[in-house]
Amino acid sequence: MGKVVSIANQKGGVGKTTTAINLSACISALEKKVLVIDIDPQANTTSGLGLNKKEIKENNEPTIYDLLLTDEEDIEDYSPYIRKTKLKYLDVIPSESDLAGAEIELASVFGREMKLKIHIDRLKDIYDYIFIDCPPSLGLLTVNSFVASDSVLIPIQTEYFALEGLADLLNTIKIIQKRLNKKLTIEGILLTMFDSRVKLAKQVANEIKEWFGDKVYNTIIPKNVRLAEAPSHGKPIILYDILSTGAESYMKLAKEFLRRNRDY
Amino acid sequence: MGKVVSIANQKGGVGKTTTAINLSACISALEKKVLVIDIDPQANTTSGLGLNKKEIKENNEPTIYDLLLTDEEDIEDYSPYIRKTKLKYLDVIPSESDLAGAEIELASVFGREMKLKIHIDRLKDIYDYIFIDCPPSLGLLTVNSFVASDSVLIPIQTEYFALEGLADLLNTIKIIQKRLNKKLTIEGILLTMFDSRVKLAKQVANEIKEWFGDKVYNTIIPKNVRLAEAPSHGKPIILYDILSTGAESYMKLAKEFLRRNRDY
Ligand SMILES: Nc1ncnc2c1ncn2[C@@H]1O[C@H](COP(=O)(O)OP(=O)(O)OP(=O)(O)O)[C@@H](O)[C@H]1O
Ligand SMILES: Nc1ncnc2c1ncn2[C@@H]1O[C@H](COP(=O)(O)OP(=O)(O)OP(=O)(O)O)[C@@H](O)[C@H]1O
Ligand SMILES: [Mg+2]
Ligand SMILES: [Mg+2]
Repeated sequence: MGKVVSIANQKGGVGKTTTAINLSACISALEKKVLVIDIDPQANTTSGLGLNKKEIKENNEPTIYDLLLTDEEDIEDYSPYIRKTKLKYLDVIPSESDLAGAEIELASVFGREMKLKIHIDRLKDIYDYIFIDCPPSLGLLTVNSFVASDSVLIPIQTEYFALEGLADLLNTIKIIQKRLNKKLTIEGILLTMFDSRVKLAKQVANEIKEWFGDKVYNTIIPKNVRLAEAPSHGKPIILYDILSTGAESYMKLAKEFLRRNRDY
Repeated sequence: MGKVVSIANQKGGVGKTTTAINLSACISALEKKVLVIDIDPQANTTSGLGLNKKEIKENNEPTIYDLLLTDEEDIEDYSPYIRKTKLKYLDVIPSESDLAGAEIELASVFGREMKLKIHIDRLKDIYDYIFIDCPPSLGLLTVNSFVASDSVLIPIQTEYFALEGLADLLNTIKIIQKRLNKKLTIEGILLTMFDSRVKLAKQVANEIKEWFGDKVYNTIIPKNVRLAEAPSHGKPIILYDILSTGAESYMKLAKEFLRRNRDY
């Protein structure tokens, strides 16, 4: 029975997509079956894993947008929605820019918060782990992801605005736990883009560790330009530059993630 | 008659808030009357200019959220919504986290795209410039900002995902121009967090200049940690560290912005 993890933080540019792509790639390299779902209209996980966004749009290929607007009774087979990647044990359900309109389209639909969960519950048996890359907001798409998930992994940049937004994120998680998904927990807090030479980064990191204790991963992702270059080649870091500190730190994170789930 | 400029890019973490705070602060230092409106539920511009988000929430003080849900006939006087800052010619209309629910609340309201414009049109005569800090999405809040604006200033980080998102942003601006606001133009493209030692940054910068020509500001904002420190002190960079490269570059941008508007 697969575990479903949302990768979320409404603060923009904190490393959600970079973590979704590279943590799922590294875990699949450890021979676990992984599905990553892109529920951000920017579709950065989609292109970062080598899929062609233009082709998906021109050929009208099915994406997460179509899935959210379809009832589960109407789907026999999910394979048209699931794409292969350059890694054997990693699949992806892509996103597209039309998804930006989904929040308004879903706003008045019955059971609008459950539109993702009804499909994920049918995919859980095929994968060991399902990761969902969320958009930078606490709107209906992120709420759908939280309702469908077992836990939330929170990437956080060690800067002031990122720290400030945590209270709102934790609030939203509490509300979802109370009303829509009792079992939702925090999977962990991941410090990203960390530059140990910057005083502010160390201060913010210390504050987060004080606040969250052992929920904070021991693995810290350093600033590493190879991580920013890899998406333009459509590859996760372990295929773009396996010797980089970026690849090393995400591999370390994958092992820590599995150990915390007693699966390594 | 004041000019209204949206500061927008659906890509997260590209410097929208940092630009909204510091460009408006620098222009007000050149003795133009400036209003900055925070329409992002994260309310980073609100706290970055020294307002206390907790107090606003506890005392139930009026914010942009209340304004969007109120008709213009019901407002005699806008002063309860407008706050003073540490700079004489800079005012701010704050945001709050409840705004995250506004997109769903407004979705079925008549004239939902015009909810901001009806108020801004009554404020235009009091200010020389009105800047609007947008959230990282192309949803109803950003659409409201585009409908209320004369132009859009696009901060962009010199990285791959930021470049990839530009096509969707330009598409949205075109749709708004066609259907809701014929006069909307692009104010300019601002390169932010630029590190001249990074090859990727130079490559992306060159691509943007080829694409946008003289729409790209000559002023480039360098990576400068003082810009990331200033918000935790609730001050724009010119009050936090006037001698920093961050302060220098935003002051240069303010003059270029005014020159392009034949106002300097
Ligand atoms: N550890 C790192 N070192 C260097 N660059 C990084 C690192 N992590 C992410 N980046 C780069 O920083 C930018 C922001 O990261 P990313 O897009 O993953 O964040 P995000 O939270 O998904 O953003 P959004 O809020 O827009 O969805 C990207 O250009 C990415 O390539
Ligand atoms: N030129 C710069 N040099 C160094 N740090 C910067 C610079 N500009 C912005 N930052 C920092 O980078 C982070 C992202 O910037 P900012 O919050 O302004 O982006 P944004 O586009 O408003 O993000 P969001 O999409 O979440 O609204 C912040 O922590 C900010 O302090
Ligand atoms: Mg992302
Ligand atoms: Mg912002």
